[in-house]
Amino acid sequence: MEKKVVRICPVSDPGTTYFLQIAWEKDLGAGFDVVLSDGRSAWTGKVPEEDISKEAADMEMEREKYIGELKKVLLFEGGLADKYNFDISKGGVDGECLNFSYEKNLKDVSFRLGSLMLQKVSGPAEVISELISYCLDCIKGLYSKNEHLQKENERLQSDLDDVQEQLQKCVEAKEELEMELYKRFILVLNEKKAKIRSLQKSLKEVEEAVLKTTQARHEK
Amino acid sequence: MEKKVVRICPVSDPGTTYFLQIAWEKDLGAGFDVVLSDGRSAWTGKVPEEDISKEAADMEMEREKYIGELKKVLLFEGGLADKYNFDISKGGVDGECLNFSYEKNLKDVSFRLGSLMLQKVSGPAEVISELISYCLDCIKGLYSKNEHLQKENERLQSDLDDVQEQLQKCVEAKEELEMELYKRFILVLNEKKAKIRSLQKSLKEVEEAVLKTTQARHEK
Amino acid sequence: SPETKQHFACEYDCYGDSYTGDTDIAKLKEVFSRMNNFQ
Repeated sequence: MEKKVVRICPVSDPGTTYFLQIAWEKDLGAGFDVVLSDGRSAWTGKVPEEDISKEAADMEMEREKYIGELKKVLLFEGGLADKYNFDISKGGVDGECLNFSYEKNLKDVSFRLGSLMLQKVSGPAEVISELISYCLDCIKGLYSKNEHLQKENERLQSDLDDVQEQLQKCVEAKEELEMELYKRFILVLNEKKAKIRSLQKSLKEVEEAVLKTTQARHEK
Repeated sequence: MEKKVVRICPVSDPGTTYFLQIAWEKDLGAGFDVVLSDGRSAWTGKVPEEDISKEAADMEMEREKYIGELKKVLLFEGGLADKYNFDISKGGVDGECLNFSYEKNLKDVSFRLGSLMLQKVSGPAEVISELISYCLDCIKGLYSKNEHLQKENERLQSDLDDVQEQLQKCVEAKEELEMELYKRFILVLNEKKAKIRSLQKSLKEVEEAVLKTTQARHEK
Repeated sequence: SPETKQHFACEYDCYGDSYTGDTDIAKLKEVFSRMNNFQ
């Protein structure tokens, strides 16, 4: 079962804070349970799947689009882009019933997204306790995830530093390799050039000696 | 102001859940405020700095060590290593006062860490509302921090993948460079060796020709 | 012996590379690997 607890202030009583808990199985569109509390009393209600379909049809809105709007208004998934209002009006003897409604604000007009009657709970302490317990469990889970992400973050940073160091070393090693190979090549190549010069010199000397001898014999 | 809300069950009434809120400025040892609620009523109290010092002295425990124990028992900072108990006993007319005590469990003995009288709050709804609001703010903050860490982790992972790819390319480039240089060196060196072989052949031919000529003249 | 020394001096340079025999990657790598602590 999925849950979300949000804080709302009704437009007709903006000074009072209410806590709205929505609970659903897998998909909000399949229906959801509502719990509303002001920290003293608690009211509960249900919105079944058929009511969601009926509301969307009445509004001439595609069902999926309507569910998207419900998520934005009831689960605060919309961010700050759209504006939504809530209202509460008490009914019945000693406010046993509560009419809870929610609407979307456009520029100059608001249109009602939905409403339902909530029944006052006879034992609010238990409902409020469960609500607080759910919040504490959320905190614990988030804190745990936070620690895990933090550790993961540190591991990734450490790995990144290591690989960057390896890359730096590789770049330096590549430059060093090039330098070392050229140095060695030059020495070996120069040995060959020295040998070539030496042979060329020997050949020239022999050829000159033969020429001198030939010239001397002709003169003789 | 720092706060922590935890869930406790008193040993004398383990079926009832209470919510304990501890609030302090910077250092718990400078004193702290206590709020206790069962979701219906709320009780508050204060533990000033002097009482902390007195309690530590009575226990013949170093003050810092005692504060450490307080953090473990009241803020649940100890993990599962140590075991702590809480107890609540109502007092006054209509349970207006509450004696709240906390102790540490060792193998066969428990020793009391502290206790205080809490006064019932006349307007518990406000206190409970604030407690729930604080929890929701914690959730929002942790969720936001988690999103930030998640994004940070994704960025680090992406950077790590990039740098690992660069490292791989560098290693391959280094191997390719080595191979290319050797290929070129070999071509140049073998050119010089061919030249050397050619010169040695020419020199040998000239020397042989001179030898033949010299031999022929001697015979003549 | 001096004769062997003379023979190798004619055939190989001071780094052990043949003056006349074509080289390849393996031979050149071996020559280079012997060339440490040189100017």
